[in-house]
Amino acid sequence: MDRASAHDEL
Amino acid sequence: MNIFRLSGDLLHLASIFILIARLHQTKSCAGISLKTQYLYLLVFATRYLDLFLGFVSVYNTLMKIFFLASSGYIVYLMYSPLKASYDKSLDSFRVEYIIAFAAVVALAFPHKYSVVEVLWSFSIYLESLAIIPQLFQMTRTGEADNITSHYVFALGGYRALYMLNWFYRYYTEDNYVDYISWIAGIVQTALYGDFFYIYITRVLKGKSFKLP
Repeated sequence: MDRASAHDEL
Repeated sequence: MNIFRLSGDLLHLASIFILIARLHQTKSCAGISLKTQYLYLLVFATRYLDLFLGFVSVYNTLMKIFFLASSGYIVYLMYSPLKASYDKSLDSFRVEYIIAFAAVVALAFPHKYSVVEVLWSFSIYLESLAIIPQLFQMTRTGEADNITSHYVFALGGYRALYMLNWFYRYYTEDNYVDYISWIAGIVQTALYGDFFYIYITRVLKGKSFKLP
């Protein structure tokens, strides 16, 4: 998973 | 999603409701830092640009819209209808330093060099420091009314729960780690250290928030 695009938190 | 993150988000939501209720009930924004509220608006505006770029979940989208709208509403309340009760001389922390620091760190250590990623990093670092003008004002005046201290406690509690969430995610999601969120989150939670102590030893025992 691309960490940088995984902004799933608020 | 896990219980720590959900509780953290709900506490964050609660903190905003507490603040709006406080502003409505007292019809005054005395004791609340407008600078901190401006910073939160800037935090949400720079982080939630991704509303237009991708979809995570209905929950995620609704919360983002709520945080953007509520922070805009709070700034509006303090700026317009409640302006007379705002004492600028007490809210004297120089936020330029916070914004400049967050910008420099965001430019130095983003996950990736793109406009959205740098703005995202900026918003994370900015959020970690955004409470400083509020804490500074409480330290300066030496006191806060109870509902304001509940507000600040809910905000700090939300961040503390997010740290538990990251521990949980690290162990359950194949060593998931987002070092920017972690570092900023630890700094942010640490900033509340003294406040938590006074809140627990005084406010929870029915006394007012007063510095010794």
